Amino acid sequence: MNVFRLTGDLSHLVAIILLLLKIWKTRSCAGISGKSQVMFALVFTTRYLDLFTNFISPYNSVMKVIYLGCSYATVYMIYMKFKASYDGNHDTFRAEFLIIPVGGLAFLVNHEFTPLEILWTFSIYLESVAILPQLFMITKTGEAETITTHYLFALGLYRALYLINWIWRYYFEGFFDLIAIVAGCVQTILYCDFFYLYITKVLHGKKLSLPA
Amino acid sequence: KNGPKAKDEL
Repeated sequence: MNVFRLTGDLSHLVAIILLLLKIWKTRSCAGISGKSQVMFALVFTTRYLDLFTNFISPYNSVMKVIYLGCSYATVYMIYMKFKASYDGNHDTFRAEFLIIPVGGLAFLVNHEFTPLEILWTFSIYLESVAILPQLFMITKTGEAETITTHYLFALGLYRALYLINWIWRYYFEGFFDLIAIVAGCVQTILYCDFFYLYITKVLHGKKLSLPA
Repeated sequence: KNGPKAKDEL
């Protein structure tokens, strides 16, 4: 464990909790893409199948349970509890255009052709594009609530920190995993546009609004 | 097997 991975995990945790609190406190999931949240729940489900068979550390297990629990709770709140506030008209990104190619790629490019490994690879590839429906929804609505931008910033920052973690681990441990690194680069690059808007607007007290 | 990918990451 190094400081970049730890802060990355904490940033990820902050993002997930922030979103949960936003929906719970405002009792509304306006501006939130349910499709992205479903894909994140799928990412955690396919990645943490070894939760009970492969114990690594209390930290690792606790974080996995929290991620799984929060992501399912978020999906539940969007599609059931606060369904009335779900903005389906703007959450129109075709998720199947992501899930199917990602599923195919996981079959073709992986470290080992076993079910658990393919599912893990699927979760890595899916996570790298899972935010697209959310970013697409913001371009459709032309704006985002400030709390939602903080959620997105923390979420984007987490994988950027993981990239540094992988540089660290390559340098000090000689470890590197090309699948995770390439997917992590794609994932972080997708946030660049948002990072620019977040830093130039939100951090200057402005509301994040796109030229409609 | 730890393999190329470390299972210890989230």
